[in-house]
Amino acid sequence: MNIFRLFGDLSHLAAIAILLLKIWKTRSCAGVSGKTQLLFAVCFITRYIDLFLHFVSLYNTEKVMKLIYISASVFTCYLIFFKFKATYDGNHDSMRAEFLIVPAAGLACLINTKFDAIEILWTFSIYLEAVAILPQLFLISKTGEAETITSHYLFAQGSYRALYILNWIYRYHYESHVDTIAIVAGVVQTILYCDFFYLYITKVVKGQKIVLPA
Amino acid sequence: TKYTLRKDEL
Repeated sequence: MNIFRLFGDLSHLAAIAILLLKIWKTRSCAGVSGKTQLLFAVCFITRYIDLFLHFVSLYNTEKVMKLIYISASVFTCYLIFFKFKATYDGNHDSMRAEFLIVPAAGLACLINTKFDAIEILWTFSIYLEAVAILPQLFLISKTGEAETITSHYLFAQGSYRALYILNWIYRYHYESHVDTIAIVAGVVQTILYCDFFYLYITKVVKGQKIVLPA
Repeated sequence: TKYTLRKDEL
């Protein structure tokens, strides 16, 4: 564990907490893409499938973190699609999730470290996570704006994988550890946030709201 | 560089 991965995971936890708080406090999921949250839930379940297969006692923080990620993302989907369904902006959340899931699954079968079920599921989860934020970014571009709290959520969510890139540089240099699939997908994922990061740093930090040129 | 197949990252 190094400082970059630690802050990366904390940033990821913060993102999940910010989104839950936003939906719970405002009792609304306006401006939040339900599809992105579903894709994240699928990512966590397929990536941490080992939790279900051979359930080992919760002996370390890693297992606890995995359970937190899975339960929080499933709970977020429950809030969006059931509890606060009336506030779900379905017609703006219109990116076809199949266009993300099918290519990720296909690519996972073609490019992977080892052709076995667990490894393919993990690879699928990595590829899917790289593009999972697209429906959310698409929704913001359609509505033309993002609530400030949603911007903070996106900033934390984007920072998590950006910090993981620093973690991979660190591990390459000090532990000669390389996981090409995770690195390439992580770089693609972070690149997708670039224009949002620019808007966030130039606008939200100055207290303005993000309004996209419609 | 050694490839650690064990997934030790979240």
